[in-house]
Amino acid sequence: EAEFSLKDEL
Amino acid sequence: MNILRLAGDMTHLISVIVLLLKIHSIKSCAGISLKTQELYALVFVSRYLNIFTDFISLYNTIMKLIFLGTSFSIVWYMRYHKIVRRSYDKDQDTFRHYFLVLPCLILALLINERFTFKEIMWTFSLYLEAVAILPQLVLLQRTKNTDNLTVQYIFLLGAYRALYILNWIYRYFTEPDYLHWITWISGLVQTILYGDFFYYYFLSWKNNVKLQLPA
Repeated sequence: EAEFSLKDEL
Repeated sequence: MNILRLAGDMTHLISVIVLLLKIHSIKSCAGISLKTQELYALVFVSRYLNIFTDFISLYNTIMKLIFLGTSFSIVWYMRYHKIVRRSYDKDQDTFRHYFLVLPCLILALLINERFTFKEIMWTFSLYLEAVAILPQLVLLQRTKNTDNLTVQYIFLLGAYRALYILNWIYRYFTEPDYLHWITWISGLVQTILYGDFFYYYFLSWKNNVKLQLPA
């Protein structure tokens, strides 16, 4: 799992 | 990407264009809070730290670059452009914006999804964005003759947040494991802060009079 989740929103 | 999210992003983009248009065409930033604009620049810097490390999509990268570029150019115009800066209502724009930054940073250190640098900065940006409009709303309340472009700019910013909430509801019901309490609550707080403004916006629109927030 990426360290950085969700983040496809601006 | 769903239509609500796209509509939200486009509304956000248009709000920035409206503001830049005002600054460019009439060489004026009257009624615009530099404090709010500086907070937005800080919001985008802390949120988009992953811009060159995590590739999501071309759309995502371009939009991030646009929001970073436009927020800094607006701050630059208001601070340094020799004509534009003269129209800045410095004496009215007195909200102490650094009082918002520190509590947001502390809150991000305490309440976050993961205790990593990028994650905390991302969370900080969410909290800060939620309250970044406050200096602008205070300035709007103090300004007697607010021009139409300023009012439209604030309205579009609020509409962008409202559309994002609808997007979250949609994603919650259509995507498995889509659960982001921190984003949702800060987004909700942000939209609620616009509540009063929206009320008077619709009132002025209905009665066809200039918007003025009561003191």
